[in-house]
Amino acid sequence: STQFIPPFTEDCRSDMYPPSGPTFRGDVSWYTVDLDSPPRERWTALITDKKTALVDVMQAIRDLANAFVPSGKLIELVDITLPFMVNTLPNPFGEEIRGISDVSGIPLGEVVLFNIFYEVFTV
Amino acid sequence: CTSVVAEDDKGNLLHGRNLDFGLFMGWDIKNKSWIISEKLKPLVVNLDFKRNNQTVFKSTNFAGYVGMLTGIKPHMFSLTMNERFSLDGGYIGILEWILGKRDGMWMSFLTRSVLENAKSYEDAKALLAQTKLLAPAYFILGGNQTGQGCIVTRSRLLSIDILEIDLKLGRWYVLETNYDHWKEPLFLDDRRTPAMKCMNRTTQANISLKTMYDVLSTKPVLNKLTTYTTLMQVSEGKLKSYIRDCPSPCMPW
Repeated sequence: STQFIPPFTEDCRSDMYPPSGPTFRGDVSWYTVDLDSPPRERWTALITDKKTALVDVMQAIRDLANAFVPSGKLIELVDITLPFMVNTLPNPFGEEIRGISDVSGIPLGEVVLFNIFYEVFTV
Repeated sequence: CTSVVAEDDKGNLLHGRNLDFGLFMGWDIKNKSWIISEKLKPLVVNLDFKRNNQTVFKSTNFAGYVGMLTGIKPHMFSLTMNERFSLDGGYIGILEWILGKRDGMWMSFLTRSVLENAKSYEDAKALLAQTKLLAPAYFILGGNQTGQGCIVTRSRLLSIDILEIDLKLGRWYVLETNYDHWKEPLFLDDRRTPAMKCMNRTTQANISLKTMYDVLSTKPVLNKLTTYTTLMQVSEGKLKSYIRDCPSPCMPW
């Protein structure tokens, strides 16, 4: 019974393709990542393009963390401790994350958090 | 998340997924949406990873995230990853990592190295099944030959189960949301039943990337957490993705 609660569930859709209408926000742009370039430089073009949106999502995560710990200590902890963790990450991931932090201007600890969020989220 | 690998009646493997993320991470009352899910949508990109100017693999990703959740190694295999909940979860892996026990791998770094380095479907499956992880996960893998489609259910240390496509048993697709396939999903979050109902109604004769998109567009498989849909076909090396919306009324998860 929990699987049939229209309008939150619906019968099988058809003719949704090609994507259009209210459930289709838009296409996705393509970028090339050159694995022959140094890890630190691989994401520069992409992050230069997406810097504003990345800063935006990190601010939303910061706001969420501060909602739990208003003193800001949680974010402080992330900014102080996670940079040390980047040294322990296997190659090329540590260097790539440094490069993203350089280009975006987002603190290194917060870029590390973004990249290990799957493991952290289980908390 | 919902991931599905299906074999059509010509033996092609088709792989589709909805990437859902942002549960309980802040609800925007005015817009009736999850804050983080909406903030992630502008970051969705398709990536073509090249070496010697040759495509090694392609992926749909969030800019700033160096691991992989969705990808294809053209003409070889396709791979998606869905979250698996377990008390023996990632926080234990992180604690062990901090304490210096670093023989496990971070989940999305494993998927990235499999996409980058695995030489075949079987090679990929072995790496995903046997590599020690920091957090549990589901890996959904499609290949380039008939019968090559599976769900690898992983704890941090073990491969608990591998469910494969088996045409002799009438299993022409495998489908994973976020619950072990041998258990009932949480009754408040059963996206599996509606998804499988639509796959069964589509039938193997009619399955295509187009009809797979229909299944992934059916509520609650499409929900407020869905950021993008990706469709992949290994035999053609094709990856296509679309940023999604789920206007109200729509299931929050």
